[in-house]
Amino acid sequence: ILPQPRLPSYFTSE
Amino acid sequence: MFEARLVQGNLLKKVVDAVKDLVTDANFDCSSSGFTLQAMDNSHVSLVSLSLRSDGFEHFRCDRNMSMGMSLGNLAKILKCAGNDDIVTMKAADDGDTVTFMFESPKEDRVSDFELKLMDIDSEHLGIPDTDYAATVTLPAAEYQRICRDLSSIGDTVVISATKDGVKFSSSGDVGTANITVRQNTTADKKEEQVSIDLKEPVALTFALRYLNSFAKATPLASHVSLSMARDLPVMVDYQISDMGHLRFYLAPKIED
Repeated sequence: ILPQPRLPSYFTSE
Repeated sequence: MFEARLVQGNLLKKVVDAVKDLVTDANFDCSSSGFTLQAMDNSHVSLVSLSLRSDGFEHFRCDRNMSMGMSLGNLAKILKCAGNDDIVTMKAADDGDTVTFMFESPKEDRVSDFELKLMDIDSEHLGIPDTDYAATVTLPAAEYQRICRDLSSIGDTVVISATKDGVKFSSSGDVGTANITVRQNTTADKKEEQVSIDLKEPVALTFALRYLNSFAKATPLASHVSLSMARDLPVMVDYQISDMGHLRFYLAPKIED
């Protein structure tokens, strides 16, 4: 099973 | 104060029904430009972004930017009490801790109001950069829903690969394998059956079907859905809400070790 990356690693925090 | 009157009241119901299983509680942000929501699911794997522009409302007034935290489950319960053709008006005072939903029947013979308690929600707001996607496929929303549902009975993940020949959705599991290819068809008799593929370069990404299936709950909102993909970036699943804005979902691809 491939790991599921979380979204905050792709988008910047505002 | 905040006041927004939406003639197509059932649109709000459809939006909340589309996101309530993914996001439990969320902040709705109101400003003079409109009514928006951005929220991640509990595990921070997917993101929902709703935008309803103020000019899409029959009447829209927002004196001061405000953020209204709501339980989407409770909001759905309230909106369920609205008639399908009802006009919905939302009202909130600047310093209040409730939001009122007023439902008016089209014949103006029934008016009801429901007050929902607001809640304080800590939420992380993410900046989503403009992205040059390698491929965008726009297909009928019902077709996307069917593909996700059909492939879920085969496997847990789907590989979506876009090439000049079309977009292939592939899944495999204990049962076996499945491939569904949709090809560009911009000459379909009915506009709602059209498929368009905007391809800059071929791209193939793997996604968890569980989330893609959840996004398909927005199907009643639009005739079509667009999937925009770029290598190593989250897919954007975009439902355009006519004359008003959009409901978008983001999900990061699974990465090979």
